[in-house]
Amino acid sequence: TGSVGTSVASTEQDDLSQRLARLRDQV
Amino acid sequence: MAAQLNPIPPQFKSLQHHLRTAQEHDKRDPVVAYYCRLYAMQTGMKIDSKSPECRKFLSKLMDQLETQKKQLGDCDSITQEIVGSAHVENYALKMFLYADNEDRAGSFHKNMIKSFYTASLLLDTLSVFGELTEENFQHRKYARWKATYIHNCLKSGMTPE
Repeated sequence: TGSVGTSVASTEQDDLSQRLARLRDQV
Repeated sequence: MAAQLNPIPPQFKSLQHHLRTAQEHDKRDPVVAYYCRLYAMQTGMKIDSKSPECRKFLSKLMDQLETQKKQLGDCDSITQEIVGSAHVENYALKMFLYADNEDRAGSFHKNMIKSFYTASLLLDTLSVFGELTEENFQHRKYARWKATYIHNCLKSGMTPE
């Protein structure tokens, strides 16, 4: 479950990075 | 107006003043409010975007930013960051000049302390657009020092020099 948890956290982190990039029209 | 995000995780304590400045400017100057939140978002992600409480906080902050961007629509200061940068810089320098003029006139009061401090926070915000210019770096340093110095003088009953 540890690796699943890490994977979820990493996906959410990526999601925030992508949203930030979209917000700033950097994608 | 965007609601205040509470509670702020301890890791983001250093951002609380920028977020408060954002809230204070939601009506007065929404562009300034937007970039203060963007600064908090960007800096917050660098500090901690992994712990559940910080991710939750940042996610809510991002919701606010996305909503605010939609509300501001086609405003040039939002769609073109170079225009936004000039807007925030002008606003910060106006606030700095107001406080500096009061200082030089020997008029020391809470409002001018707050203006010095807010100017320094807004100059922090300029870092979302890239590295600060040497001039802005010096203004920020001076404004923060002056705010602390005058605050301490008034608190201890001394007259600032």
